[in-house]
Amino acid sequence: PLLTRTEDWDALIVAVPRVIGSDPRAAASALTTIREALQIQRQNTRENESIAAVKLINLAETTLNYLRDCWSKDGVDNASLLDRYYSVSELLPSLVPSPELRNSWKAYSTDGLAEITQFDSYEIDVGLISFKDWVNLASVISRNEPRFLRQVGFPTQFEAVIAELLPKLKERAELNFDLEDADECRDEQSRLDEIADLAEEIATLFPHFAEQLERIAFLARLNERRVDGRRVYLEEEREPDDDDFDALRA
Amino acid sequence: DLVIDHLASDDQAREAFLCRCGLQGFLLAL
Repeated sequence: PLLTRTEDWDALIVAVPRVIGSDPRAAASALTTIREALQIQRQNTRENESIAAVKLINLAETTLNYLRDCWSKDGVDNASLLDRYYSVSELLPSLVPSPELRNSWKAYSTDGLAEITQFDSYEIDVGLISFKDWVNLASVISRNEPRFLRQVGFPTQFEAVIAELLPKLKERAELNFDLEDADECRDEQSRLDEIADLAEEIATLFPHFAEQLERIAFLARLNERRVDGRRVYLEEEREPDDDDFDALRA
Repeated sequence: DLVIDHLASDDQAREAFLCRCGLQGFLLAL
């Protein structure tokens, strides 16, 4: 009911920069909503020629163009937002260009790869947060703009640094920490899950190391099962707190 | 619902709203 005339659509299109600037989650929410609207419109083929259909495409293009300008200048906010950008672009009659990725790639690579040299496999905290961001960015680009990755020599140019990570990641995946309560076990389980997921994601990007990485993912999941056993044991063995126990019994 | 009814029946108010809206207004409109 808020978009009845051409002027309403035009007013909404004019508001795109304001909307995106209005909230840190705005770009993600706006892209999700536009994608849903485009998908619904595709199903209603009869409405394809209506003003609303044309204006919705116009709105989507304006949003993508605005985001592309912002990101080409300042870098992409995050990989998942870039993924949404590409998924909206696929629903448009003419493909909009990809954002300029060079600045983002450089920033993500510098931060992400620096973490590999700092990674300590004997630390319980895995870290590797920027590295994961870089891997996620590479995944999104490899699905949507693989030409760019070839241009920056990915994956060949990055194999040496990944080779440096593999033994350390394997060591961490197999490590047994002294976990003293069920919560500590749960935290370690989620860290091991993350290691397994990360190894699997790197495997899709670096086929050269796929076998080793799948092995690391397997070891991490095996270790996670072991920790789960420890958690169950600790939960069963745990002495109830005296006061709570008496109160409950009473 | 009252606000939407009002905006739906007033072209100028609706246009002004859409022109100035933030994220919530945008999502509501779409």
